[in-house]
Amino acid sequence: AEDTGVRVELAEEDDGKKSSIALRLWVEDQKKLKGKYKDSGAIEFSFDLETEVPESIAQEMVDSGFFLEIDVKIVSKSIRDRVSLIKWRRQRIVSGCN
Amino acid sequence: SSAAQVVHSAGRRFIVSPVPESRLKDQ
Repeated sequence: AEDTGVRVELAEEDDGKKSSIALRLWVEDQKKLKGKYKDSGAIEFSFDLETEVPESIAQEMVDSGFFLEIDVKIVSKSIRDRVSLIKWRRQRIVSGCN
Repeated sequence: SSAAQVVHSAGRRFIVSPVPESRLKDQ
């Protein structure tokens, strides 16, 4: 995944079953952001792998003042990259079991 | 302060806490 300067990780162990997971996002390299960034620290949130899309999370973070509108794409891409990796790992575990 | 802060937006909860120094790149 491209280094967007925004880090997204699992905030807790993924049990591979629950559709809702806990993620944690923070800015590792604020020079990669286009807008002025207020250092908010690590932002933990839940994400439903089946019903939600990263773009809506990123937009809510902008609406909450964590990021500027100009950076909504970079934030949603960072979340998307991590979510894709989690889904890939889950599928790999399932296919491994099969 | 270093305590976690909770922000609500559109029914979603964001929990904000300090990032450990070790996890920050050359900021």
